Amino acid sequence: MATVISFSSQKGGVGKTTSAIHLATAFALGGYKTLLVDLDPQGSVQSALGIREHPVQGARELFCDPNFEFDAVRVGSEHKNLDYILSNMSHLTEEQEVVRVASDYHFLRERVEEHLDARYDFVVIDVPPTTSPVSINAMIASDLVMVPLQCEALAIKSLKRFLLAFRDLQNNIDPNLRIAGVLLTMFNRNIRAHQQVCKQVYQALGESVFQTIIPECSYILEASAIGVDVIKRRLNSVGATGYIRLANEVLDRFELR
Amino acid sequence: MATVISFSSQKGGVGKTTSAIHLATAFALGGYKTLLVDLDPQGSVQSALGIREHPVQGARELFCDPNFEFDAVRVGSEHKNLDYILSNMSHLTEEQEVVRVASDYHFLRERVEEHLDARYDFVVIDVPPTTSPVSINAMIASDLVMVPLQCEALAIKSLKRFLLAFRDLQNNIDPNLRIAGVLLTMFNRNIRAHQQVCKQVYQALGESVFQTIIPECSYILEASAIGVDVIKRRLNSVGATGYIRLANEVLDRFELR
Ligand SMILES: Nc1ncnc2c1ncn2[C@@H]1O[C@H](COP(=O)(O)OP(=O)(O)OP(=O)(O)O)[C@@H](O)[C@H]1O
Ligand SMILES: Nc1ncnc2c1ncn2[C@@H]1O[C@H](COP(=O)(O)OP(=O)(O)OP(=O)(O)O)[C@@H](O)[C@H]1O
Ligand SMILES: [Mg+2]
Ligand SMILES: [Mg+2]
Repeated sequence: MATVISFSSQKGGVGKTTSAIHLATAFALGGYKTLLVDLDPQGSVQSALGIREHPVQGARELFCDPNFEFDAVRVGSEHKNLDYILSNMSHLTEEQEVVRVASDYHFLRERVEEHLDARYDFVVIDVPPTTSPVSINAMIASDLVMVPLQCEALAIKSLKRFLLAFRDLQNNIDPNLRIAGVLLTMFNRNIRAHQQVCKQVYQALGESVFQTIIPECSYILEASAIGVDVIKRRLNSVGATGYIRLANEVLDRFELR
Repeated sequence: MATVISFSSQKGGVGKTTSAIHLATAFALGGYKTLLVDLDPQGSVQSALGIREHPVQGARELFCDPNFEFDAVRVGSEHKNLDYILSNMSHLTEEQEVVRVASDYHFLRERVEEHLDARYDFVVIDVPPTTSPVSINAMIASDLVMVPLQCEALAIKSLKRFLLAFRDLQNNIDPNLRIAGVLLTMFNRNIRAHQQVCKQVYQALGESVFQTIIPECSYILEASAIGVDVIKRRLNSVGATGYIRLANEVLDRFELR
């Protein structure tokens, strides 16, 4: 029985892709069989990991192929416990094909249960920064919806807006939807506004904020520039240790060991 | 006859909202009657400008009200030459209502010609980080589509992907679509990767990159934290002078004076 985790937020550039890649990698290093799925038409997972060949099959077949064959879409990584399903929706017509199928908000959940549940301990999903049908599919398919929040001054406003949109999803689409927690990212302790944001978020949400805060880490930028994850690039960097700590916190908090 | 400008990109957090706000403000200070329209359900324009009251009418009426009354939707600013149409799509159902109307990709263009053309010199549009029907509407309604590109190492890959999606739009939706230019944002001359990105983008695209590069500027963050634009906050900052230079470059390059 796989635990499905997605990173969701309407705001762009907050660390969704970075978090999905590194949480998945940390689980794989910890011995859990993990699948990372990229549902963003931008295909940021492929760019950040420096995967050159364009995937022949991927997220599009996951949604649009009635005879979906898992082994044809699965892309292996250098970790034996980590596989990918990459995004192959770079053409507008492909993206629109997926959006049409995704109008059934429970579609992905059924696909995951049918094809992925028995093969993996964790399925981690990266989504685009929208409340599009694809993003809604990912939330409904998830056991844990994690909300990355960049520690900038406007973060509180964008969080309020996201929580409002999330309540709409609960009222209109699926009352069982739950947020697993808010993850503070790109925290720089020398910037006063960041400390204030952290304090305000903890005061407002308390328990539903992950203890682990991901610091701003230049090695994360460096690693993605050369197409590797930061754990491989610099194991003792604050970025690498941050995501390893997060993986441990998720395992403990939700009793998944 | 208004010149319509939109900032478009699939990647999140690259400076679309910041650029839309500051280009519009610079035009207004330069004596041009300007309207800033926020089509992003996140409503970042309102947050960044510290506008407290939630707009009663806004982007939703622009799309969904058959008896659209411009004066009921227009929000004034402290500049006599600058007005806003704010985003009032914070509920999922409101956003989906707009997306339904936006399936006619030429809808916004007609609305602009009918209601806004005669009143303004410039209409500047902020859009969400997607290729959704709303974003496509904004591109088709625009005379100039500007593509902000953050100077990070993956910028080239996300630019390639955007240009691919743009070509799809030209082939499938509107052959007259043109990109006015790429705008490099958040440039930090002390980061080697930023200099390399700049060099590569100029080599690849030459003329279609704006001469003006917007530097990384902490006053931009500070200004949005207190809900003002950076031109007001700190006129001699690199952020303020950057966007004023950009406004002048747009006026000269496209002979709009
Ligand atoms: N902790 C960090 N420290 C420094 N840079 C970071 C950190 N996390 C992410 N970044 C950088 O910030 C940028 C945005 O991150 P990322 O692409 O993961 O965000 P996103 O939310 O997935 O964006 P999008 O909305 O486009 O999907 C990237 O350049 C990434 O390398
Ligand atoms: N030149 C700059 N220097 C420093 N910070 C900047 C600069 N431009 C934008 N920012 C900051 O970067 C963050 C992202 O910018 P912005 O919200 O304008 O991007 P966006 O592309 O509109 O994001 P979204 O994809 O969510 O719509 C904001 O916190 C903003 O204040
Ligand atoms: Mg991403
Ligand atoms: Mg924005």
